[in-house]
Amino acid sequence: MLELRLVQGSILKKVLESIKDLVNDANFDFSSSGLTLQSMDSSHIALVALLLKSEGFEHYRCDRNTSMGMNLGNMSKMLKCAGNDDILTIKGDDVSDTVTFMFTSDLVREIFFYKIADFEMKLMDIDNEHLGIPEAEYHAIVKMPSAEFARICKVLASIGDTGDIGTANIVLRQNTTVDKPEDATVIEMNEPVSMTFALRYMNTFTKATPLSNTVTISLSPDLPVVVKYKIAEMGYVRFYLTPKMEE
Amino acid sequence: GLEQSDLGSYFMRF
Repeated sequence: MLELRLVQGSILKKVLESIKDLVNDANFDFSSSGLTLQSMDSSHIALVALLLKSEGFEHYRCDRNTSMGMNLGNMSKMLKCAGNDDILTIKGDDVSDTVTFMFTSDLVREIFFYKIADFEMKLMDIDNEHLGIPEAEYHAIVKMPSAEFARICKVLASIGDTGDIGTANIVLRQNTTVDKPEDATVIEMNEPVSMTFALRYMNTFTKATPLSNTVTISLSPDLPVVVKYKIAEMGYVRFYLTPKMEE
Repeated sequence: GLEQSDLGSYFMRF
């Protein structure tokens, strides 16, 4: 028996929008501590790791560890049927090969338009390869406004990486003299680090911008970069990307 | 040129 209720159903919608362009099919792993997902893109150079802790759900019942394979494109289509203010309930069981998403509008504010919609989606068998990602010390950790990071990635990608139209150089300095803490740029540097990454992937990661006002980018020369979007009170979406290096 | 390695060369597969 699996039953989860998320008052802010829009969180799962945003999670799906942030990962569906990177990964087509993925296993959602449910345990008593929460919902996790780990999946690589088809070229195996980028990885997404999701955590939604059980405490972040209004109701969370998971009698035994369950893994559900879902097509993220189809799941996104179903979640798009939910209003942004809808409460989302996910239901599953051990015998059927389907998962049910139920959307209910807020009873208090929409008392005259009370609505329940449910969508049943077929599950699939996915042979998911898991990677063990150890905790690591990073040379540099940058915490900055997520919208600013998205803008920088977009601008650089539009200029391109061939040098045909010229070059772009963006310097981001630490800035903590801001009214709101989420507007700060904080650079923790233990050692200088210089790395090259595929902007196409970075741009895909920035689809997670609506999930968090800030993003944390952790860099070490011998490790994939980690781009982390914290989901308030619930967990995170983390993206890993291998660096481009001289062969 | 610049090349990208598989994630498996950084993290352990299981």
